[in-house]
Amino acid sequence: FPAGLQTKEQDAKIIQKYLEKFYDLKIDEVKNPKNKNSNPVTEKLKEMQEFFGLKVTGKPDAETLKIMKMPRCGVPDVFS
Amino acid sequence: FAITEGNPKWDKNNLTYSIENYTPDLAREDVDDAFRKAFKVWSDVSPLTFTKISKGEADIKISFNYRDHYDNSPFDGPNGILAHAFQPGPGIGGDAHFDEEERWTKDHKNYNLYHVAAHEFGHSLGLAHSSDIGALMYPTYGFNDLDNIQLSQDDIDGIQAIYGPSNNPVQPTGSTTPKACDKKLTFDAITTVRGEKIFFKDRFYLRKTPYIPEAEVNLISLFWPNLPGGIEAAHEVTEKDIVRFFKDSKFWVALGTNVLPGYPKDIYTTFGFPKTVKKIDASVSEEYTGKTYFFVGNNYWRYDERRRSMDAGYPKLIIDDFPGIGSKIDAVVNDSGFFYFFIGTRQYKFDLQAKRVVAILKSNSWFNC
Repeated sequence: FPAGLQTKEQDAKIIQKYLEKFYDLKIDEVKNPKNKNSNPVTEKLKEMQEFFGLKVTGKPDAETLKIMKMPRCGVPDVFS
Repeated sequence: FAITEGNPKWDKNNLTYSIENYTPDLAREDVDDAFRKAFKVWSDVSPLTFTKISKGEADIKISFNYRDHYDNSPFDGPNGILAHAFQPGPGIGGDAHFDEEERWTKDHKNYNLYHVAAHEFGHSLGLAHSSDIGALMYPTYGFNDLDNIQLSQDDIDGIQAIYGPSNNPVQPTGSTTPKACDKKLTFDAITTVRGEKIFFKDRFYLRKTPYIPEAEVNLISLFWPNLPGGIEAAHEVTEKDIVRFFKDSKFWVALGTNVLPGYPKDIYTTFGFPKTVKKIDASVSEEYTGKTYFFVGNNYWRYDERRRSMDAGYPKLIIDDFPGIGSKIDAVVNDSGFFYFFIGTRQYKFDLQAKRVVAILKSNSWFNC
């Protein structure tokens, strides 16, 4: 199902860019995590879900993606 | 609220701003007006003042920009990121940039410049994003009110934590965001909408969805951008797939999330209320009989949706036909043959067949608190 795959790829890009921009996700840490037991993307997703009062799963569920696609201010929610 | 890391702030209270360029989306005077009003939102609740200058370097420089505008934070075209602003400081500090590829408006259409500007100026003054959905400093765009931004107490606490209280002898107060499990929670109105219940309180709605454990709280404007806050009564007419919203002597009709054109209309012409009725306290519609009940003070009216007229013999006293229900109902909603009357923090489950109250519940019993 190519359409679905494309959507998933697009969503993955949206998630990555969103977390980089607003939650200070470092792509180097994703590639080479300091702690092998924790995934930086999951941790940042949890942070974002907590901020927006969503169910904290660390997974990019529909509600999380909905918030990520909403128009917003470009200032990050958290600081490095 | 959150203050920008490092607590940056202006070391003076009298700040200047300049408008470096104008968007073609609006008349120049509308842009000026949007920014002036946006600054006023903050000067009303703090000791800060803002003066527009056209010569010399202003503390807060405002501009509309496309894509990469050489500040290391390029814009992304239509939607997405709408604007950004820098924390207090010299040079670029305090400056506010707006994405020129957005359509800027002075009404409820996306995106209202006054509203976005008021948020950005919060950053210019040292505020970071708040996680309070009702706060102006919440990071996503949610349109509130055409004329006046109602700051939440959270915003006021934030700005006053940085700059101190307002010089006004009467300290301003803001709205608070309702919490579903607050024991003191009361509602303005409740309606069903295509199978689910929506509860209204001030600028917000609450609803229980299967996706999240707690009730969802969000701005009414998210679903119905052109509805005002403070809806006083609402009901769904399932047969027509419409929802009616009432405030003062006006009402709006929505089909799904679309408020139909031509509204608001007055309640007198459409429903035949006498002019003595200034507002509707609560309303509910019954699918099977096609009757809609309007509760006003200690009286109620019954409207026939099929004949499109008020039934004869009304108003009647609420107490006569709904024994156990006092006057002045906040909200009412129907569910499985019962009317649920909300009065203050209590909820009365009324059996329409037996004509009696069968249970008294807390107002927020629907939220699994």
